[in-house]
Amino acid sequence: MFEARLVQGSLLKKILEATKDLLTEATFDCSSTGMSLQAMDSSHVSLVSLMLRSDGFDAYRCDRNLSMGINLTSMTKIIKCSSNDDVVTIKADDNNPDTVTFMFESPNQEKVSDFEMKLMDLDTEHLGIPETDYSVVVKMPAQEFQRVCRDMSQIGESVTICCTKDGIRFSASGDLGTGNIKIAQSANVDKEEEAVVIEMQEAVTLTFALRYLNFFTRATSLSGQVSLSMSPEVPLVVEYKIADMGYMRYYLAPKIED
Amino acid sequence: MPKQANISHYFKVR
Repeated sequence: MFEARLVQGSLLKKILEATKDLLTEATFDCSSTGMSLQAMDSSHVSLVSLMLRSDGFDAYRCDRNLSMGINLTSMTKIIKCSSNDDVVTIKADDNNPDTVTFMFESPNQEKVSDFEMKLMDLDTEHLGIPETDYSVVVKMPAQEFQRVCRDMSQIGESVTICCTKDGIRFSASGDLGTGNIKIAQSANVDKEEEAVVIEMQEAVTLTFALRYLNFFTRATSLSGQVSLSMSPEVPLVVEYKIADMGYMRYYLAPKIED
Repeated sequence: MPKQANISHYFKVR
């Protein structure tokens, strides 16, 4: 028996929005620790990693480990049938292993819907992600990062991110010319969410495909802040924390000189 | 032109 109840049901809409450009299907792994998902995009350039800890749910029961192969397009159709203030419960029954049920309850309990969705048999590969001490970790407002990625993609297909202790510089070039956006570390901020904080061991310069960075920024509604972790010659980690529950992380392989 | 690397080049299949 698996049952996970989320009063803030709209969170699932945000999570699906945050994966839609990268994934069409994925396996949700459910265990007593929580629900997680790890999947590469179809071109194997990036990796999506979602963690929703069991203690972040309003009720959670998972008697045995369970892998649910889910067509995310189908799940999106079903989750769209919920209202933003609905309580969502995800259920899977051991006697019926080929389906998952989504139950939506209106806050006043007057409307209750349930949708049963067929599961898929997915042959997914899990990648082992090594623990890494990153040379640079930048925390910045998620909306600011979204804006930078959008603006840089007006200029070129790639962005070079250069991070020093003074700030983070995004540069792009293309047929029309070049663009640079430099964001300094905040001197002092009233609101933590508006801060730009740079933790640095050594300066790093890396180049990434803007197409993917723009896909990642679909997660902006999940968190006020985003963190960018970088080390020379390894994938960038873009992390959006999901309050009191876990995270949505994206790993993006860098562009490397031929 | 720099080339796009593959993510599984960095993270091994478990």
